[in-house]
Amino acid sequence: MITAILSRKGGVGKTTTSVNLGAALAAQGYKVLLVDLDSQASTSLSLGVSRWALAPSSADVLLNSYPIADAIRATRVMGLYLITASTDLTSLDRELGPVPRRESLLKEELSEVTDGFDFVLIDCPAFPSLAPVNALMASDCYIVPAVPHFLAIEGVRNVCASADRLCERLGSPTRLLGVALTMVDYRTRASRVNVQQIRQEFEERVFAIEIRTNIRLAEAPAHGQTIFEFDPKSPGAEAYRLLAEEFVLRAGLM
Amino acid sequence: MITAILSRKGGVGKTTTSVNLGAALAAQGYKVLLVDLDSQASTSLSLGVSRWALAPSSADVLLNSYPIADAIRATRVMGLYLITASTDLTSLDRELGPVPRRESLLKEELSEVTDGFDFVLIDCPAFPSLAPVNALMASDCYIVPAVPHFLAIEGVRNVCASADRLCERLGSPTRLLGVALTMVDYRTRASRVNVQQIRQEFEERVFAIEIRTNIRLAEAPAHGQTIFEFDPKSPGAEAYRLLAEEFVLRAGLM
Ligand SMILES: Nc1ncnc2c1ncn2[C@@H]1O[C@H](COP(=O)(O)OP(=O)(O)OP(=O)(O)O)[C@@H](O)[C@H]1O
Ligand SMILES: Nc1ncnc2c1ncn2[C@@H]1O[C@H](COP(=O)(O)OP(=O)(O)OP(=O)(O)O)[C@@H](O)[C@H]1O
Ligand SMILES: [Mg+2]
Ligand SMILES: [Mg+2]
Repeated sequence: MITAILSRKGGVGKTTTSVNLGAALAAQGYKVLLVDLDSQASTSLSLGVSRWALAPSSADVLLNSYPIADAIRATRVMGLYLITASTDLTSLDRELGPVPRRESLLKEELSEVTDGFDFVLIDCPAFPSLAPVNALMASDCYIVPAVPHFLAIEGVRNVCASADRLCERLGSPTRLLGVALTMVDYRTRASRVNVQQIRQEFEERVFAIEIRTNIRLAEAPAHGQTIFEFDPKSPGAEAYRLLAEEFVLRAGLM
Repeated sequence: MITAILSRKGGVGKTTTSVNLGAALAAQGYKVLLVDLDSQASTSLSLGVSRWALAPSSADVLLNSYPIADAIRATRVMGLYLITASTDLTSLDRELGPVPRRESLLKEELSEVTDGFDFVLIDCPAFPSLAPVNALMASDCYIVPAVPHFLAIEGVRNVCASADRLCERLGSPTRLLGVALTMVDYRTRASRVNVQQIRQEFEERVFAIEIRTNIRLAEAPAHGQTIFEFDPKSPGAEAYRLLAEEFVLRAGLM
């Protein structure tokens, strides 16, 4: 099953969720492929790949016909594999502009390798642009991470509406798997009100498991580690373990 | 003076800084224009414009030759004016792709109205794409908001290097005015270490004033208010007042 991690709003935990959900699924024994489509290469850096060792990356696969199977690399985490990103992705929109079927290049490439994996997670730059559109077309479903702040809630409505419209137009059956609440901080009344608002509006489409603010999640990438390597007993590690269990349940119901 | 608020990393406080720095400068008696170039229209929503009342917006000015002077609207804040954004900006890259001098359209448009303002601040989507490039070309300087987390620090190095290279290539004198530390949280050692690291690396190019995490800054946009209208005695309001003073000092030294 292929899942795109999408949002319109920046800094809501797309990378943190891709890396740690992926690692939690691998810890359960699944074989997982992470595809980094963001030119910042945050997922790649979070897994310890040096900025100078990013090639061959998803940019080479999409722009230079590099064989996708050769772009897959193992990580230190058993069962977790990675296709890195690189800054070359910044020219994706310009270079693929005139190419026919430009929205489904990733879908065609991934179809060659996905049989070997139980789950594929795609970390995207902010929606919309060609990279997240490719991810959406290549995926069976998508997850929208959201921080319970006013500016991010506006973004959730927006991305779900645009993604569904786009899939209809391009004839893709990709559906919302769920909205994942991240950086939840119950110290303030406003946060509680915002969480309630999102749950009332999106109902069962919001994951039951919430990821609370936990600074260890922000520290782990500096060491090139997932939260399970960096601080396995932290609340952040526990939250992503539970999120992975709910993810598998929801996937089974697709 | 025209300033672009830029970052490669998402969710680092570009919108929060545009709105509240703008409002603080207006409170000091300056006439300020905010230009919203992000298709999320976060700055517009933060100032109370309804999502259904965004037109005419910066998209109409850039894509439909709408007269820029007529797109300027007053806000409830004395001395603070706004050009809204709209979702039409999502097609900027595609529609302006073949247009010659596409990087300097905003510069040409803004030059007609900037004499009437002391300061212009431009809120951008994540760098790089055509909107932030237009903002950079139109600006005298740029500010990079940064959260003292590993993933955001990587982004600061990245955006400064790309912006400087781009300005050289396109012959624009735009310079870095400063890196503004936002969502600083001194409860953890890692944050202190990250702040130190940014200050050591960027030295005097980092604003002395830091914006600490203050949930009132995240709540104000829900009410369509700046922090000075919503909670003028909050630490967030005080921090942006001081940042505005340092901004004026740095601007004077340009
Ligand atoms: N639950 C959490 N608690 C504390 N910090 C978090 C949490 N989740 C993410 N972070 C931190 O918040 C910042 C934003 O998260 P992240 O980079 O994963 O978001 P993103 O949506 O991928 O951002 P971008 O839009 O730049 O791709 C990062 O510095 C990350 O380390
Ligand atoms: N100092 C602060 N303390 C607490 N919350 C903050 C602070 N600054 C910004 N926020 C909140 O953090 C979130 C990210 O900030 P903001 O939206 O301004 O970032 P951005 O860089 O404009 O994001 P995007 O990449 O989506 O444009 C918002 O929900 C905002 O309300
Ligand atoms: Mg990311
Ligand atoms: Mg913004």
